[in-house]
Amino acid sequence: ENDQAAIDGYYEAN
Amino acid sequence: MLELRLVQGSLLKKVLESIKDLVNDANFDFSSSGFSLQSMDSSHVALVALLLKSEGFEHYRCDRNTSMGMNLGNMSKMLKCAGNDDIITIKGDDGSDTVTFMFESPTQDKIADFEMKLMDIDSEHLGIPEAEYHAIVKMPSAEFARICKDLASIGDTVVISVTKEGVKFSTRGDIGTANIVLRQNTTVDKPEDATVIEMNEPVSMTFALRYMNSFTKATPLSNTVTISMSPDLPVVVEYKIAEMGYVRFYLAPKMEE
Repeated sequence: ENDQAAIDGYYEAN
Repeated sequence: MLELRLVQGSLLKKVLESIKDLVNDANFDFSSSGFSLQSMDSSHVALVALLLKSEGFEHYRCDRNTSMGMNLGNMSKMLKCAGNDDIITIKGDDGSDTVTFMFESPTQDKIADFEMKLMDIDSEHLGIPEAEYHAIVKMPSAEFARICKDLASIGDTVVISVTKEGVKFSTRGDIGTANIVLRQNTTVDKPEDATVIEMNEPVSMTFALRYMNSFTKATPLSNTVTISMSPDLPVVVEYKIAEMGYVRFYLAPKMEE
C-alpha cells in the first residue's frame, strides 16, 4: 500500500 | 462589463466536460488577456489549471479584472443546451450575481440565453512555479486514455517509468499484473501520432489511476497529451487547446510508506 500525497503539500498558497 | 464571444462554442463545452467531475465549484478569473481557473479536487490530491487566452475569442471585452464563482455541474448543464456548432457568448455585469450564456446557431435562426446564479467560493490559490522536469513524454491523447482505461481494469495505481528505452505504464491487482511499454516513435505520417520522450534523468513514480482516468476526459480537446514528471513534484498532464491555452492537471504521487 502506498500513501497518497496531497497536492497542496507541494505548492505554496498565493 | 464582461463579454466574450467564442465562435467554436463546442470548445467550452469540452472544457467543462473535462473538469466538472474533478472539481465541483471554481472561481473563473477574467482579465483583459483571457480567463483562467485553478482549483483542487475536494480531496486535495489533484489540481486543475485552465487558461483560455483572449486571442482565441472573436470578441473579448473585460473592462476590469473580475472573479466569478460557478458551480461546474450547473454550468455544464447549461452548456449542454448549446448545439455543438453554436457560437457561445459569456456576459456579465459588474456587481451582478449572475452570468449569462448566450447560444447562437450558425445560421442565426435560433438564439437562446441562459442565466446562471453565481456563488461565493472561498478557494485557496496555489503558486505553481515553472519547473525543470526529469522527463517529458508527448504522446497521442487517445493512446494515453486507452492505457489508463485498460490498466484500471487490472489495478488501482499506475507506475509510470521513463528510461532511455521508453515509457512504461505498469499496474498490479488481485488478478495479476500489466505492463505497457511505448517506445519513442517519430516516424509517423502525422505529427500528432508520434510518441516523443525527452529524458534528462530516468524517473519512476506511482499515481492513482482513478485520477488519471478522470484527466482523460480532456481527450477531445487535443490530439496529444504531455506528461511531465520529476520525483519531487506532482505529475503534470497537459492538454493544449489549439491557439487558445491549455487544461493542465497536477496529480500528487503515491508515496512508498
